[in-house]
Amino acid sequence: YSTFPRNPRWRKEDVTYRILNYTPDMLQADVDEAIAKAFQLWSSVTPLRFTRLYSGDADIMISFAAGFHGDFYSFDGPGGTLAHAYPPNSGIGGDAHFDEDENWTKFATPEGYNLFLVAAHELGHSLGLGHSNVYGALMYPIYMSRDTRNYRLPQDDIDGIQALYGPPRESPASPEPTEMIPTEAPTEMSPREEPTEITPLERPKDCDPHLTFDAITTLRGEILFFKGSYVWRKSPYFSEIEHDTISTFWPSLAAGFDAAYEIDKKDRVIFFKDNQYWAVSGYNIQPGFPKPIQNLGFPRSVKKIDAAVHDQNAKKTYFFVGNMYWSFDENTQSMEKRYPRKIEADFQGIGQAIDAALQKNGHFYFFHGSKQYEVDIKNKKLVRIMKSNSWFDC
Amino acid sequence: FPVAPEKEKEDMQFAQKYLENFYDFKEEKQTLFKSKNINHMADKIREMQSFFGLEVTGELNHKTLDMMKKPRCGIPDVHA
Repeated sequence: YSTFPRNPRWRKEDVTYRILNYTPDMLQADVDEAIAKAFQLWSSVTPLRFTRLYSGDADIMISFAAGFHGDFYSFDGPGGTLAHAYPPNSGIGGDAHFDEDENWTKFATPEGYNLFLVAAHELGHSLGLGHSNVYGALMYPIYMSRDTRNYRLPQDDIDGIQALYGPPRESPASPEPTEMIPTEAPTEMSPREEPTEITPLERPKDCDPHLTFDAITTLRGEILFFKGSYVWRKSPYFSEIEHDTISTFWPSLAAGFDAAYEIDKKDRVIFFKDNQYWAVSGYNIQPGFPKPIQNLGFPRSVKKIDAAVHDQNAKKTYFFVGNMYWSFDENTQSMEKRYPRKIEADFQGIGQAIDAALQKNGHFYFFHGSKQYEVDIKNKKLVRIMKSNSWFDC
Repeated sequence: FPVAPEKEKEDMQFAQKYLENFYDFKEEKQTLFKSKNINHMADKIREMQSFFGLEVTGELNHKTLDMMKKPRCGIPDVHA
């Protein structure tokens, strides 16, 4: 990544923007959405918050223009230069201009240029980033069409913008700019929709002895630990525990999962929250979800579940509710008869409710508070008791 | 096949404009030595080739010209 000479950046966290005009190529609502999504990319990895204004002067003024448009860099007709933007400063500083002679599109199509992708790149300049020579980085100067449905900011761009502004504050920054009533002065942004009390204000430290988890699952060889909106990610591909938020991977899923498990043969992870469950494949949420948990065969009296774990060999999934558990046969897609049963009846030494469950290396790991119980899957015998965060090499 | 002479001149002018826009190339009008300008431009071509991970030759070859013709952002890649 690179920055401009003397590293110009905004000396404040609340930055305003205004869309001055629109391209006839797209619906105005789609232009608004593309720009808002572009800002969200940057706000989700920095302390910055973006507020849209409808009148007056904003830090970042966004406009579409063709040919000569009043600055020293005239546009050049279709192709060639698509857009440009100025580094942070007063006046034209921060402003982003898009060449109206291009065909702007909402989706990545060969016929046009995806406004979200180009806007995200130009806003990088508006925030102080220069061009990157890392192929595939958002700040790479050449336009590259790609699927933007689950677009994630590449690491080089995250490193660059955090070199200028630092990481997001501990409590998740509000990723979406809110629509403002035209006023002269920006007003406070509305908080995000999720109930914040389930998310500790600060991410608990990895080695906090009291650390507990809402849900834990494997995912393509990694292990994801969930607490509120926070995710600890343990991967065989990198040595450090990586910290993310749920919205980084699945922006449309609310924080605070109850349970999660992976069916690795189908490359599918199932998340549970209250009386609903979702299926995801990597970053993609499968169509047709969420579904009510009753679809799985739970009685109406079960409003939510505590934990879930999948036994790859037996092709069975165990669901834990209070001190009882159910067994779901993945082949027949139905709950097994003679359930629910008492957990303790089959898993010796585990008599209390379970927060989360994990299946790894031929063992189940049942988490309750700050303890986890390692159980041999075959004989269901308790092997040992460890701290819940022993996976973090504390 | 070899490029037609007229096309070649056109390509050179396109490349010069590209390097002026994005690699801070300034043609030295005052210089008496044409070769100095050509060397200066070759330096800039090398800089652009290095940025994009192309083979660094200083020559306006096909791949380099191809890269110059891709749609892109109007901000320079290097800053004066």
